[in-house]
Amino acid sequence: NRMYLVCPMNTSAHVDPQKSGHEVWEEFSHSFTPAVREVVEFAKKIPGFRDLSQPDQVSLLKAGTFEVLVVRFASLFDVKDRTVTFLGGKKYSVDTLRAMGAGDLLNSMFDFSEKLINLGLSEEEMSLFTAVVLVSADRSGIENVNSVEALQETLIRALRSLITKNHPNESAIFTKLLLKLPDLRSLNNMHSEQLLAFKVH
Amino acid sequence: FSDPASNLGLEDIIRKALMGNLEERPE
Repeated sequence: NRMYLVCPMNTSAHVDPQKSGHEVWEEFSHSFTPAVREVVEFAKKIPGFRDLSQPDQVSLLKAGTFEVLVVRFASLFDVKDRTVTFLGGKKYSVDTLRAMGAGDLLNSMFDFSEKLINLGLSEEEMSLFTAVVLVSADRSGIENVNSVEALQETLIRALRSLITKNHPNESAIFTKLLLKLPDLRSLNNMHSEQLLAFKVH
Repeated sequence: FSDPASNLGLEDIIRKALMGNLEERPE
């Protein structure tokens, strides 16, 4: 009954069988913590984010960190080669990950990454899109919905303006980007279910 | 399992990073 960690936020999918469940969890946590801190640092730089109440900043980050990481690490999923590169640099084929127990979430991540990368966004566009992903007024636990909504609208307007300026002949890109938001929610839900299975295991 | 972020320990990491807790940062 070997155990594998098929999330690319790990350094490797292989788990040392000598390690206790707690040690495995600690190692996993150690892997993703720097990435989470980077998301927080990114959020701090979003104009207006620090003006939100502190509980709302925490709620947005709690709810949206996974989705931001999905956008940020879309390039780990190589659609052409059907491989996933883990943060430690190890590359696994889809077949290998499937044999390790990866399920529907893996396919969904590939679909999402392919569609996002195919939009060919610049770094600036991707960054603004990521800010829109994070600042969503309908996350659970938001106290001051109006403030978050106002910031969200400002960010969406800025994204639309930037996309329109950079892609004058591709007006559908902005719509396609907004349609990625429910896709990310869906991935987030699937991921939460996987986490539950992992914790139960 | 309504709060996966808390279960992962994310909330603690997020709070510390938001407060700029330098002691918690990796070297």
